[in-house]
Parts: sequence; structure tokens; C-alpha cells
Amino acid sequence: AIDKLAKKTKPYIIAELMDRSNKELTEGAGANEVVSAGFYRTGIMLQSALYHGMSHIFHELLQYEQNKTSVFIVTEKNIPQEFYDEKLTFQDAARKINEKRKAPNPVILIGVKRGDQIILNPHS
Amino acid sequence: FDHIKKGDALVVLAEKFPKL
Repeated sequence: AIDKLAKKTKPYIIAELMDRSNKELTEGAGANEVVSAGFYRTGIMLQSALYHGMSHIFHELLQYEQNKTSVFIVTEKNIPQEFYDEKLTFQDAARKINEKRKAPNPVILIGVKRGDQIILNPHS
Repeated sequence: FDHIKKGDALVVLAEKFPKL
């Protein structure tokens, strides 16, 4: 229905599900991404019970304000070609980014997105 | 994970969209 209403703009559709087990069905119906508040709630409560203070980290990351640290996905067009040409490992890439770290907008590498998959802190 | 390949994107923490 959303696609039909906005044929020209091709909106990127985020759907919320109560039960994540229906994720594939929802994606099949046209959702680009699926979120589930219940799944996140349980995960944050569990993590915070195990590692006290963890809920504050998620809270910080979910705030969308100026001068707040957020997660960004930097795509190929904004990454220096040398990262690909030199076949950098994750560790090499993190080192390079750390060397360029500047006070106005310090950057920390936390993962790689390959296709639809996000790999945080990948092993070699 | 071996190395960064063509098409890979990087996931980072920053205050603004970064220039790498």
C-alpha cells in the first residue's frame, strides 16, 4: 500500500513487529527493515542485568541530537580508495582511522557492513 | 573476516557524519 501511494518517491520502509519470527514475511511484503521494540527491550534489560550501566549506553546511542555520538554507516564513496586497494584488515583500518582522529569529530571504527550483514568488531 | 573488500561499508561511532 505504501509503495502504491508513493510510486515516484520509492520510500524506504521500516516496519515494527511485535514478534520478530515474522521478519521474513514482513520483508517479503515490502519492508526494507524490521524493528521490534519488544526484542530490544528484553535485550537491553538482559545486558543491563549482566553488565550494570549498559542501558545508559543504548540510551546515548539512540538520542539523535547535535554533539551526541551516534552510529554511522560510511559507504564506499566516502571511504578512501586505499582502504580497498591495500586490502586492509579491520585492525589496519581501525589504526588508520585512529591516526586521523581529530577533535571536532573523533571517529571510532566498530564494524563492517557487507551486503545486508553487519559484523561488529570482526575477528581475523 | 579477512580484509576490507570492494562494496564493504564501515560502521563507526562519531558525532557527525564523518569524513574518513
